[in-house]
Amino acid sequence: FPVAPGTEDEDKNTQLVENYLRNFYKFEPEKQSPFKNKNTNPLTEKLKEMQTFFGLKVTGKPDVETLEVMKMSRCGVPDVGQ
Amino acid sequence: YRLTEGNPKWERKDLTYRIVNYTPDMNPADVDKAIQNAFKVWSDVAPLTFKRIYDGTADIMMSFEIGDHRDNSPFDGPNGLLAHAFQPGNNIGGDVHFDEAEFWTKGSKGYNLFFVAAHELGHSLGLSHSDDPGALMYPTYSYIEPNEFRLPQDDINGIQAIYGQSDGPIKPTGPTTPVTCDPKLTFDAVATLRGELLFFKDRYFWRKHSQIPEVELNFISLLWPNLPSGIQAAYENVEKDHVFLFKENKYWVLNGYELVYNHPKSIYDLGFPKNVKRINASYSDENSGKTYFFVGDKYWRYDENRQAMDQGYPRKIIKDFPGIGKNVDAVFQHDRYIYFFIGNRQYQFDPNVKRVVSVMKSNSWFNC
Repeated sequence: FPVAPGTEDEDKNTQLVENYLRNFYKFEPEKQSPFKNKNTNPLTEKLKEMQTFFGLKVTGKPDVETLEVMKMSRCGVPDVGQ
Repeated sequence: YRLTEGNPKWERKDLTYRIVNYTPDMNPADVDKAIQNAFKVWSDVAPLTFKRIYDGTADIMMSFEIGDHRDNSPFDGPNGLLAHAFQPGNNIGGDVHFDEAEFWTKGSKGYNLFFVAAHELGHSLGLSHSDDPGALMYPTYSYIEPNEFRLPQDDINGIQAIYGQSDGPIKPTGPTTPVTCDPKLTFDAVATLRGELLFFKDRYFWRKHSQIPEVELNFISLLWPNLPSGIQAAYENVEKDHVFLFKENKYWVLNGYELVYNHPKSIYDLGFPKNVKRINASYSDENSGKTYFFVGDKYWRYDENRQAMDQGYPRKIIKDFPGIGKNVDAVFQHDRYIYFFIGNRQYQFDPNVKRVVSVMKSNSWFNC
């Protein structure tokens, strides 16, 4: 089947967001407990943390501004913890 | 500022560093200078000394590395990750690695080694990333003219929280990031640009669109690496789709967001006498094609069609703009009003009745 337009970009963005949060915000999806409250999405929570840090609108979604910041050149040291 | 988790710090104040290798992008002497200046940023404000050694193991080992360099933090090729550093400690502790896949420079092209080194050394000394967008320890890269660089106050507070104040008799202070809703906020210049408002202050500018409630604070260098900080006056010529930006006796021209010329022009080409050293504020009336330049307590009028100053100027500001004294910080025209900024106040002036009709806070456009 042909790939629907935009799907490739969306996949790239999802990958970007996950890698970014993994590198700089201790996002570890594989370590999430299956018994955790299903109402809170760990990725959304980490995105909110990142958006708060950068003074962005806190939406918990990878909106245009958030993706722009994630694409900026930066220091490789995590923003939280070590 | 934020300290590294667990508050690691060096117990000694006399530290050593070694430049292990060089990037082929730069002259080795320029690398040495950039690194030396980066250390000086911190030794100027904290009781720390850094001595360069050429052999053996230094406290802070600085090297250019590529891809996976076996420290569990691989680099990713051009752009993205630029460098990283390790918190104070033995062995790899304190070490700084630069991604060799980047193009390193001493200027504004590529990535400026001095800034990146100074930022990474902040980590080597125990600082984590700051959420102050003006701080050196903010995680994203932005360029500032190295000669204009002064360590921001946020970083000074951070390093002094770890090591105390510097031993020198003068206690250094640094610039602070402007706060959008600060009631004492003042501006250097204001201009319209294709329906947006640009408010300039130090090395920052705010973008505001009348239809969008949010306001955006950016570094001037983010959009225009060749522009200086501290723009003193600005105006838009809607007809030509140009924005003119002034600092001291020079001006730059934007077409949309692009710089029209790489080099600034002289204000004397516009017809100012040599005793005018800078322009405080300016706006252009798109209906009449006249541009107004405010200098001290006088103003000049420039005819955009004839491209010459009008005769009979300068005139006293107070004579033709009653209620507006001297030293206008910024001015722009919007709809039928002229908005003058003086200190933390903004005067809405109606040119038809020639009087101030309203006085507001300078940042009233920011929906604070």
